[in-house]
Amino acid sequence: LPLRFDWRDKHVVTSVRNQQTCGGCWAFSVVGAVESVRAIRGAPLEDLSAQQVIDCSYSNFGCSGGSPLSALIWLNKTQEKLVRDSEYPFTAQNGLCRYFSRAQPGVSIQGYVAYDFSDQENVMARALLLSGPLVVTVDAVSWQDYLGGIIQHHCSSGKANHAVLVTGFDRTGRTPYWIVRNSWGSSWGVGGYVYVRMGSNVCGIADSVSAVLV
Amino acid sequence: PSTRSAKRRTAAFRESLKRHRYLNSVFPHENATAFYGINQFSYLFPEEFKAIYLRSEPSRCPRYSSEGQTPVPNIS
Repeated sequence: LPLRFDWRDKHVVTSVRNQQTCGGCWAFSVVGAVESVRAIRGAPLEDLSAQQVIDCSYSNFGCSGGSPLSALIWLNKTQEKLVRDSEYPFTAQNGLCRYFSRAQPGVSIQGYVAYDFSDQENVMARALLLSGPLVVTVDAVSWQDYLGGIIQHHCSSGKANHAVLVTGFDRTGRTPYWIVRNSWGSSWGVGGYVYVRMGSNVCGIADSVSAVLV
Repeated sequence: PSTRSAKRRTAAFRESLKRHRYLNSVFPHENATAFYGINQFSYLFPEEFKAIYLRSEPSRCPRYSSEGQTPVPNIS
């Protein structure tokens, strides 16, 4: 493993989004992974529609909540093509699912994998290198007050309530950490990102980890 | 109603300040540890914050096992 790796350095991570008062973190994390993996495969980096996933993923509850794994199962099963964010913009509320013609350009996924990597965060880091940014769920109760630094305490594993995107890791210092993109706007945390200690499953970051295949 | 709402926001903000003091007081000398303080969510009570922003449902995934994985051969 390299000491430091961040997919942002390869220019394949879109900018931080803001879910506003919509509980759609699960959709933003999944769409973020699709955007990045598609760009890693050589396509242009584009914002895709989280609103489409919020409105159309019938196994979830839109802005009232959902699970990234259910969204991935839905994307894989229906082969729904994600359209550009500009085609289906974010409204921060539930809406009726809009359907597009088959000719409409969009991105469908070829599959996904989901694993519990607790106690195996080195393997998780390898998965990040091989597959692209990873969708994870975390206990983010204490993130309400986060300003910066590496989260090492004040959260639990096995109590996930938020979904985010891991874009990289840094092991150059005394405390290795994951680099995590949140969806609460760029004024939160470190430009919209949060650092979580690596190696002790802090906040349950390794409990439920998904990678997308595009 | 606006006065009631303002009072509620002030109460939430006061509670946030207390919480920041506590969060920053535990393990203060730990290397590069996180720091906590006023941000856009400080006017919310924790239960309000949770109800609005923490809406991801947990899911159980199989434990990753390297057994049964076929190593990729060395190819160019």
